[in-house]
Amino acid sequence: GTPGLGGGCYVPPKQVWLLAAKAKGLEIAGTFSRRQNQIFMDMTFTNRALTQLSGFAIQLNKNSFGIIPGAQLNVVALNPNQSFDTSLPLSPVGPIQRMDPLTNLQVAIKNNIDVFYFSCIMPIHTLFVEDGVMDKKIYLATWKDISPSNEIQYQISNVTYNTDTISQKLQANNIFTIARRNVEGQDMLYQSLKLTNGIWVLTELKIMPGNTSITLSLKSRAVDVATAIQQSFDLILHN
Amino acid sequence: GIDDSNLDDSFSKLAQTRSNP
Repeated sequence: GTPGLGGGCYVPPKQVWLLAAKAKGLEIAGTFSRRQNQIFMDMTFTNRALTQLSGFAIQLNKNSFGIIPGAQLNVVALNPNQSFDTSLPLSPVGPIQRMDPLTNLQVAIKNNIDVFYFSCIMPIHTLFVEDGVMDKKIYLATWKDISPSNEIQYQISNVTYNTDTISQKLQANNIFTIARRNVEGQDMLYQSLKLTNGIWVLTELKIMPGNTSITLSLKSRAVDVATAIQQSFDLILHN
Repeated sequence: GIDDSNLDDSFSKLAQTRSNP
């Protein structure tokens, strides 16, 4: 399957995670995606060594969201200059250890030559689950219940989409608009999302017609996720 | 059942209070 199709979740371009020069000829480029209710680590393995590379396996260190491989790594033996694309399903059911940044993943890759290590950052929107629509009553009660001192506000600039498109793009990434109001020409979107570990986040977007800067307000009982959530809005609304 | 008009009103009120900084 093509990454990103199906759910319409935003998939960042692959980045080189492991340099061949640092891994005896093994290069790994990768990204993260979410499709069919599952997270994937989409990777391209390239053999830049002069001999065959084989016997690949992967291990993830403990991380903030308990992400572990949901299957064995499937990479064939690679001849020199050969590349292979693989998609590793991930499951959020492993042991938890807080990482900094929050969605940092430490990865170990073994092959017939050696073991190599790298880290990469999971875009947090791949952890937004499909059943993240909060009941309207609960939203209103929770919004009231969380103290204004726990509200975090961000400006997101250079957003060129209109309110409908903003709502659709966010929804494609499991950020759900549960109410929309217009007050004196200003659109207010009330939205919810839920992370794989059950943490709910309530957001409000203020959109002024003709103004490309929009205001994101965020309330959650777990404020630690705020920065990563803001970054996900930023990413989704600029792609 | 759930009184939706009441909920709608609550969101309108929330939006009203939040629209002015």
